[in-house]
Amino acid sequence: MGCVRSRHIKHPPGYEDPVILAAETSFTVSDVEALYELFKKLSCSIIKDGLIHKEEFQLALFRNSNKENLFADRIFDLFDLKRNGVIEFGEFVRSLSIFHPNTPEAEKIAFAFRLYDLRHTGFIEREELKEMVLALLNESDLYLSDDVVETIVDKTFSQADTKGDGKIDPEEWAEFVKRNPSLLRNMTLPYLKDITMGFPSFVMNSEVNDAE
Amino acid sequence: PALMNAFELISTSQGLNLGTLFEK
Repeated sequence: MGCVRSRHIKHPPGYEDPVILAAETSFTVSDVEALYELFKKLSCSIIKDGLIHKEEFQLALFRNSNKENLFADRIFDLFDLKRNGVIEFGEFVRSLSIFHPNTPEAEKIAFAFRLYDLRHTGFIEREELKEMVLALLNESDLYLSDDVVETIVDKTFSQADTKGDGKIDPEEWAEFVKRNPSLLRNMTLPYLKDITMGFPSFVMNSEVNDAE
Repeated sequence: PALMNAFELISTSQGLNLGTLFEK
């Protein structure tokens, strides 16, 4: 239903008014409409219900709907704000807004913290960090001995865990990122500033009167 | 790699490269 192009217009569950989404995010109304073009494509790539399922997200990221990846799973779970197993349009826009160049750095820092807090304890713990390093090595077909992995994790923890209590809290994380700004590199997608250029067909499907 | 920050290593994951979503 949500996959049929039509001007009058049965939207899928989770569709939200672009005007409201623009007011609550870093996007303009036109940006949100352009994102809807992308959303329609992603949300109908496998299961044609106008919602992004995990397999569709994996297909878009990896060109492979079966590719398991810890970090893609975390991103999917964070985008799925209602935690109902799918990404709706409103969730898609609100979450992507964090990656907009104009979004305050504090929001990006907070999102990255939640991303790495695998077990939702409110802290990034040493075991979580090691698990993520091992996942990255596995994904990259890289081999490092356990001693080397331990050294990397220990060194990073000694720099980030300034209170020395064996876990990284949000305040320590924010300070660590300020000292290592490259850690936020993939939290900004410059392309989002020009999203209407990527999906010019949004003009044809716009439901918003230019005068609004 | 032994000198690398663990989070820098992690941030190279393909799963965190959302730019891929916009590739045609």
